[in-house]
Amino acid sequence: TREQLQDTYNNVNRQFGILFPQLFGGGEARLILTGEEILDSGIQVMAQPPGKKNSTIHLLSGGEKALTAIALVFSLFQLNPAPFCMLDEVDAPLDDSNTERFCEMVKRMSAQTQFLFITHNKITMEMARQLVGVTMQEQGVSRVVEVDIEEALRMSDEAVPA
Amino acid sequence: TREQLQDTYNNVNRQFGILFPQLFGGGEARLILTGEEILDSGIQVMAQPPGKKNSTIHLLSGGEKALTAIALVFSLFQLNPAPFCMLDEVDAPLDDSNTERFCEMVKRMSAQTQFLFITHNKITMEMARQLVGVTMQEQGVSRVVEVDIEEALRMSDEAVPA
Amino acid sequence: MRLTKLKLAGFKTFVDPTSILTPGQLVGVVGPNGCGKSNVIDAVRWVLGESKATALRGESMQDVIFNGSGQRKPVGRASVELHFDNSQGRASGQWSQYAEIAVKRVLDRDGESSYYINNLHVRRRDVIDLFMGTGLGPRAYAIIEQGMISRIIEAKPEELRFFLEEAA
Amino acid sequence: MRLTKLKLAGFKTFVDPTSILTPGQLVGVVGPNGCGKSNVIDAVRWVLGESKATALRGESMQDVIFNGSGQRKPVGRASVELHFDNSQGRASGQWSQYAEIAVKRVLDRDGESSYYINNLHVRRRDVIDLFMGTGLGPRAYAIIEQGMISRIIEAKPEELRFFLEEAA
Ligand SMILES: Nc1ncnc2c1ncn2[C@@H]1O[C@H](COP(=O)(O)OP(=O)(O)OP(=O)(O)O)[C@@H](O)[C@H]1O
Ligand SMILES: Nc1ncnc2c1ncn2[C@@H]1O[C@H](COP(=O)(O)OP(=O)(O)OP(=O)(O)O)[C@@H](O)[C@H]1O
Ligand SMILES: [Mg+2]
Ligand SMILES: [Mg+2]
Repeated sequence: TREQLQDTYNNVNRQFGILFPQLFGGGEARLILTGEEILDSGIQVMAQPPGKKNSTIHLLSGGEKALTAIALVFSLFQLNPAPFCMLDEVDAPLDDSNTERFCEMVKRMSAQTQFLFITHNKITMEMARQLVGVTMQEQGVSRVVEVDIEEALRMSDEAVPA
Repeated sequence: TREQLQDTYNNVNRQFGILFPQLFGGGEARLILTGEEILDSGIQVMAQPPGKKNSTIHLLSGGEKALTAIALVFSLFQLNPAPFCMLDEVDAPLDDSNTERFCEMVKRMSAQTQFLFITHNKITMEMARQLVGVTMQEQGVSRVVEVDIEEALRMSDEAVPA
Repeated sequence: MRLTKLKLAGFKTFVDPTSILTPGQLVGVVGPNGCGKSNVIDAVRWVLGESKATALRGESMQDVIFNGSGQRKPVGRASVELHFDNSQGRASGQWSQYAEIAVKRVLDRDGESSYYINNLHVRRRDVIDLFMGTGLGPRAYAIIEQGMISRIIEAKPEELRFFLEEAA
Repeated sequence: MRLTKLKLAGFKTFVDPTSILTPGQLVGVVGPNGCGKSNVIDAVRWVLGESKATALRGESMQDVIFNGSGQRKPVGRASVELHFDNSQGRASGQWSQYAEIAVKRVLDRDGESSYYINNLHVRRRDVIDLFMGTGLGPRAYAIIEQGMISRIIEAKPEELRFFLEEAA
């Protein structure tokens, strides 16, 4: 219904405006409706990293785009926390300082939502309470082992046996 | 002309068959023509990482796809070395052992071709003979500085000033 | 409704019965390229009702069944089961009374998929309804596939609306 | 034809005249997110004749001209120049006699682009011909943009043919 969608839009937009500067260490972002009537209009993202001019998301860098998208997804989450969240290497384009802010935010949100995240990044591995290692000791067959951070780092070094 | 295209196809396919196992530490790959007549047929990639069954490239993992694409691009290079090659974070999806094999290959090819590569990965930074640091001490304005590997690693840590 | 366990058998590279326990709130999944990490995410989306083979990187739905490797022969069945802790009774409808909810999907090479909730045979629709509006459908915002994160904001304005409607 | 120097001014975030010297064969480019690394690649593709604004992440070609920042006003002109070492005389046609080749492109906010080779005003076509068949056109296989590597092999079979024709 119309009120529901309008409410959701307002809430997500407000959350997005809060989470974006937390992830970027400053700047601002918001959603924009492309039409008059909410029931049939599209949604555009405007994002302004700290110290830059407001730009359409196409001009943003690879890392800035990923971080902006993370802020948007987490805004949807705050509104309606799903039972769990699965992230597949979303930290790949991020530099170290953005990865650290991303991890801070995930840790805060984990009070309400369970996170399962796939990563090759040491900083992200360190925030995990539990590390699940997936290996292929037997070629083409996946097995799961419990690992600690040292073993996890070694796994990335371990080639899949040729 | 037809002979030229057939020659190029045969050469690239042969090179691809050589470079793929070097990058993956085994396995095999080849190109397949989708039509009878080379002048109007498309090209498909078949790739089989070590120990796996031959598959269409859609089933491959993120890292396997990137490494297969690198093998293909470098095959085109071997045939017709361009004056230089620019790579923008092609190592982002790779684990450490694949990154090391990628660097080995780039070093070998650098005897003939100049490489400029953007990376956040310490292993790839270490293969550079020269490191160009891009910073934004003044917000929104890029500056270039010469850096060594220690400074380069610190740069990734340095947030763009909020 | 926290996820407490995933059980896979015959699903992509998880040919042997495999259990992944997830007791905590922050679970990292690590390992070399091509070892099967993203296949775990595909398994979750499959159980939640994904019906398009291409969304699971296959050409037909049978591509999720273990297809053989250097030393192993293909198998004939894939099965994935998710276990949820529902001690707070937040699952919708008739399922709110159970302390644990187990959702399962099974596919044979020559047949259709079958779905189960707590070992009761259900329709696909029942699994979708169980998670309706929680952001956890097969393609909703709670599961971000590899390489997709930036495409979310590059999406056309109409597509972004879809995410919003899911959260409403 | 090794690249020895890049000179940028007013191009995207490189508002101040900037020179990047590239004496070696293995040049790494590093720095935090959003600092301008991919803008360097955009600058190279622009000089080589890229005519589609969207391929440079812009809406119109004027988007390559520095558009202002927190403290700085927008400027009116973008200019990028590439210097090549041609001591082996491998450049094609009339340019083979020069020991150094400098290719430049300049754009004003209210005008068209102009191209120069060794400070002689040329057409875009002349720049394209200079690099024809070397894999170095604005969109050929020698320059791999961010996030594009995997899309090369996911491309449709007809698109893969384009790469092959460029190498032929
Ligand atoms: N039905 C199947 N039977 C056997 N193997 C399969 C099947 N489907 C996919 N695979 C294999 O699974 C592998 C991909 O695994 P996956 O995408 O999970 O890797 P990953 O751990 O995510 O790696 P990366 O770190 O590179 O993203 C491929 O090598 C593919 O051949
Ligand atoms: N014409 C312009 N004027 C001013 N700034 C611009 C212009 N065009 C692009 N930008 C800015 O350039 C930045 C993007 O830079 P770039 O893509 O080179 O980053 P990067 O160093 O590659 O980062 P990453 O590591 O995240 O990929 C954006 O923040 C964008 O706002
Ligand atoms: Mg993966
Ligand atoms: Mg970039």
